[in-house]
Amino acid sequence: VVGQMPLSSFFGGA
Amino acid sequence: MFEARLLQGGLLKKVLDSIKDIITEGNFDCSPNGLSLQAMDSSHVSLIDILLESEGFEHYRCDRNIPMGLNITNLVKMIKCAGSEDIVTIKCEDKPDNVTFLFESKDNDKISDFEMKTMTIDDEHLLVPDQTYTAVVKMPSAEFQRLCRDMAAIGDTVNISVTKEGVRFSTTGDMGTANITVRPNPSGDQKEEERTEVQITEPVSAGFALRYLNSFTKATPLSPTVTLGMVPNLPIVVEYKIADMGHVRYYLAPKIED
Repeated sequence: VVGQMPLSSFFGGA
Repeated sequence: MFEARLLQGGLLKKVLDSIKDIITEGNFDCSPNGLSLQAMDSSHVSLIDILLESEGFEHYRCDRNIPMGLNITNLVKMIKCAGSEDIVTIKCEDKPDNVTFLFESKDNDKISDFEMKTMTIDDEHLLVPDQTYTAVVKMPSAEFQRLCRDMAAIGDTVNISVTKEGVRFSTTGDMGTANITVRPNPSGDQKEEERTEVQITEPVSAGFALRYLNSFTKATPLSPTVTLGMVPNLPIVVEYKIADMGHVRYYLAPKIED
């Protein structure tokens, strides 16, 4: 399966 | 209150063109430093980050931070009513129910004002770290646009590999494969904006969805060059600098294979 992780899993919340 | 006067109203049209395919609404943050926007697409894999610095405006007044939630589709409709040479003034109160756009023709013979309703947008704000990129590629924006378009004709995902020899873009689809390598050429006779420059600390390679990259290239009219920043296993950043004003940046999560 090829997919993408949401950006929140790379960058923290403000 | 917030009031900002921009001599090149056409710039606003270009900025909106660069985001309208990706987001339908967004919070424009008015602050003493400038006008900024951070918003994710509906699937939360790409992020738009815009900064228009206060110094880039002919007049700029902002007493306190004001979030201005706007429907982008409606905003595009309104800004379309401005001539590309018009001077645009954006005005709102501290807790705005609406925003006023004032368009003045260059010769000052036509003045229009439009009032648009604001909306409350509950969005997730991400903290993008100031990071050192393992690979930075600066290339002509038109070249990158062409390349993404060509790649998308063949496949859905592009693999971007950066080495000190250059940048290799590869894709695979039902009909076959495509590889395009762009080499750095700093010693040529080209003007600075025609050069491709590569700076790396180590080779980096990752796959990205072409659908998003193609949407990002809608920012091409904003800048003659584009900068790609990559770190292994982290989102790519695609940056278009706006001269004397700020930037439009896009972040896109890499493809993962299980």
